[in-house]
Amino acid sequence: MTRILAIANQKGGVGKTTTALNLGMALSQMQRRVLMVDLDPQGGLTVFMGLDPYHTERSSYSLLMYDGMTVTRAMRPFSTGLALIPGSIDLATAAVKIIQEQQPLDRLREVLRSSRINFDYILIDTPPSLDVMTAISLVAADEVIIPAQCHYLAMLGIRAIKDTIDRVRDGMRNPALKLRGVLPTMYDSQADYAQTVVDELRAVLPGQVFQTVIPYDVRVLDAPHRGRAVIEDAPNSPAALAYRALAEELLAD
Amino acid sequence: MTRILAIANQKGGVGKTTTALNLGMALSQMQRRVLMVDLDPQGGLTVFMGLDPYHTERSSYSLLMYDGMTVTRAMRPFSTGLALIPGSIDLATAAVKIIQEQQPLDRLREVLRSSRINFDYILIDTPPSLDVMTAISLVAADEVIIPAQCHYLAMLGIRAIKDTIDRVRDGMRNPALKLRGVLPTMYDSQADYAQTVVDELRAVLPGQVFQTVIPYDVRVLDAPHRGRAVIEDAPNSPAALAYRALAEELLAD
Ligand SMILES: Nc1ncnc2c1ncn2[C@@H]1O[C@H](COP(=O)(O)OP(=O)(O)OP(=O)(O)O)[C@@H](O)[C@H]1O
Ligand SMILES: Nc1ncnc2c1ncn2[C@@H]1O[C@H](COP(=O)(O)OP(=O)(O)OP(=O)(O)O)[C@@H](O)[C@H]1O
Ligand SMILES: [Mg+2]
Ligand SMILES: [Mg+2]
Repeated sequence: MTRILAIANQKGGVGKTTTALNLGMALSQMQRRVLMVDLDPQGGLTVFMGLDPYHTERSSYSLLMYDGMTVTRAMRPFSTGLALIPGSIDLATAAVKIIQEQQPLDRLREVLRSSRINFDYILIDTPPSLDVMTAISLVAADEVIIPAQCHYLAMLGIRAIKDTIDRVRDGMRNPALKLRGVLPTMYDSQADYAQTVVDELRAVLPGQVFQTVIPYDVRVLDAPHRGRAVIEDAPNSPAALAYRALAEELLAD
Repeated sequence: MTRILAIANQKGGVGKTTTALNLGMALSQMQRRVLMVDLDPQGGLTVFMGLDPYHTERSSYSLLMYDGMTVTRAMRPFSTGLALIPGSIDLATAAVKIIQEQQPLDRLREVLRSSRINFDYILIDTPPSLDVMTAISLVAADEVIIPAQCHYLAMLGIRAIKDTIDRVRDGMRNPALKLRGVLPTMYDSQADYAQTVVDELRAVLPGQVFQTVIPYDVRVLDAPHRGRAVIEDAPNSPAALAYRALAEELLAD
């Protein structure tokens, strides 16, 4: 049964896009059919996959706004088992339009669920905000992964996205939505309090924090300059090993 | 003459809040009167200053939404020469209201400019998005500082915020608005391409990139756990020295 996973946290720069990219690749390396969907008007995932969010005609924007657009037509295949629906800068105007015209938020849900048979995992990358695109991803998803940087503001960010998940679920927009897990990211072993933050996450959210912790690893910063994800660019680096461990954790569910 | 500086970049986690906090403190340590304004509904700057954005009655939200609220009543003094107008989670609903009712964006500009005599520097921290709160800060400011993480997506992020600055200036909402500078942040000397990113910024934006580069420094991650900004917590750390150098660069203008 296909799993649709929203990768969400309104805090900026916590590793949402890096997680969507590397988890997606790890799962496809493990023979799963993966679709990634970029819902961020800044299009970081789209850029990391070598496309240009300033110039994508078939994108998540067209999928949201045009009834005639389908998942099959919007997606770009990258290899057997890995495809991307790119983002577009036009998603910013879509968000304003949806707010102003009070349009329903379930268009993405409909099209992904009618296409789900084609994939094992659908990963949705979201922008750093709690507004329209994140709401659309939560209405469309079965489960949520919350990447959380191991820093002082971690719990503040998690609280806000958890409240939003509860509102979407209890407000009946997506009654089956569940939090699959908080993923500690950018764990810097040289920082005095990184372990304190992880311990606190596990204490406050028992059973809701992944075993896997993604370490701070300069190889993640380097990889895009060589046109690759860290999982391909430095497959034995600490971050690559951690993203494969994360994929294994999900496959063991 | 008071300088009103917006700290803006819609890319998440590039050091906007860390810059507002540490530059603000550095300037006040150098005997300037500083007002910091938190326009982010996530309220990171407010949390770093020891307040709670879930419980602030007088905040940037009340300043934007209630005619009777003034800068003097909204601000919290922290020491001679340093004050904060805290953020509030209610800023998220303010943004929706402003979009839906198509309200003007110049309320913050009015109140700050009528209060400017009381301060030497006003620093406005903004959320990771190009929407209402960032627009409000650009209409209110004299100048913009763009913190830019030294990573592959740096130029993409800068292009978007520069376009927005041009639209605000050329669209006559704030004809005098200028870009003071791009600030390279989180420069990790262990990363192969960090220097390449800085070189490219200086090549593509000649004269528009600060001399100062803020290094990646775990002391920045540790400081909030001890209730302090890095500039107080570790005054001789590389990041603290860099933020003081940034303050000197501004004072030399
Ligand atoms: N484990 C890591 N080690 C080092 N750098 C990392 C790691 N994970 C992510 N980064 C870097 O941190 C920056 C932010 O990561 P990323 O863009 O994935 O976060 P995000 O949550 O998607 O950001 P946004 O909120 O802007 O969408 C990127 O430059 C990325 O390369
Ligand atoms: N020079 C640095 N070295 C190490 N860590 C840093 C540095 N500057 C900022 N950080 C850390 O990176 C994280 C993101 O920084 P910050 O919150 O200032 O970015 P931001 O642009 O305000 O994020 P957002 O877009 O979510 O508002 C914080 O945990 C902060 O402590
Ligand atoms: Mg992202
Ligand atoms: Mg911030």
